[in-house]
Amino acid sequence: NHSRNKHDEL
Amino acid sequence: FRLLGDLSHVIAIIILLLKIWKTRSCAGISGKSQILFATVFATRYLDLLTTFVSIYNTLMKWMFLTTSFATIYLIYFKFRATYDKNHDTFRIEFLIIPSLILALLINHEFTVFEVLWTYSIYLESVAILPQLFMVSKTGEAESITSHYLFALGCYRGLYILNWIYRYVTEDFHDLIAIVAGIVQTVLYCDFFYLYVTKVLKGKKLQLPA
Repeated sequence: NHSRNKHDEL
Repeated sequence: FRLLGDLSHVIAIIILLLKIWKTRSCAGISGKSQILFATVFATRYLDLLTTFVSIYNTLMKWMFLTTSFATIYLIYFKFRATYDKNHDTFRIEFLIIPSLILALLINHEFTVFEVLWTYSIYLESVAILPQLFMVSKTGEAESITSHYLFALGCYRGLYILNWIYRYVTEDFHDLIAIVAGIVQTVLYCDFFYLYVTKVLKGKKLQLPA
């Protein structure tokens, strides 16, 4: 979940 | 905040490309900073291959990748003759190697993708130094170059607000990105000061002797 959140940002 | 941050990032890149294209010259622009930014995007957006977030996300990532390589092409090939090589003398290995070592030591997970992502975050935070070094060496910057730097500096600053907002509303935070983002924004502070006190008043950005 943590990494899913991260890919969201640029 | 994130949208504003992204927009300000896009505007920065467009300003830079337009400046080079319209004046047919990349004088005053650090090719080394641009190489670092392209490295940042190339190592961070590897997730394009593995994770789909949204069309917006995918388009933006591709845009940052293509424009950063296009900028390098303009500086080192098309308008090579105008590139200010003698003033672009920052040693980028001093940024690349420590960022890589730090990424290997401090990361969320010791995997190739994760270390490269972390590396891109660390490298991004210092990637502007060759450009700032160049401005300090020549003692001045064209107005258009200062607008570029201002938009680029705003982007990470706005991301900090986004991270505060996300922490409050989603309880999500990423310490690596936050600390690096703060470092990155702090590096621009001196420039922000000069931008507000000089460029916005119609003067050229000139460093005090």
